[in-house]
Amino acid sequence: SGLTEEQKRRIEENRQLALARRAERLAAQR
Amino acid sequence: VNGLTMHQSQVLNLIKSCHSPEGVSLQDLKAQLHSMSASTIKQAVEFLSSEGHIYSTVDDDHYKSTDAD
Repeated sequence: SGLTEEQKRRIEENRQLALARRAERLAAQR
Repeated sequence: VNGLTMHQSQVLNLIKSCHSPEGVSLQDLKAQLHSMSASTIKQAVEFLSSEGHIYSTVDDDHYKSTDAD
């Protein structure tokens, strides 16, 4: 993919943080 | 649509449609969303990010959707 391992790690970290934000929003809406 | 404005929905759909590892750049969004101003695109990206719909990848100009993976 042309990405370094560090870039992949940081992208996955950002994805997990976004998923957590999404889960918080959905929980708040219920 | 689903609690999103039309602009936010358009931006999110474009980001969702991209499956490259680094995602869509703000430049790509501006190039494809002719009728939308750069500031409107930026505001939509900031809102979608705060809501957890998207996340930044290699820098603050590239985004992927949490749904696309």
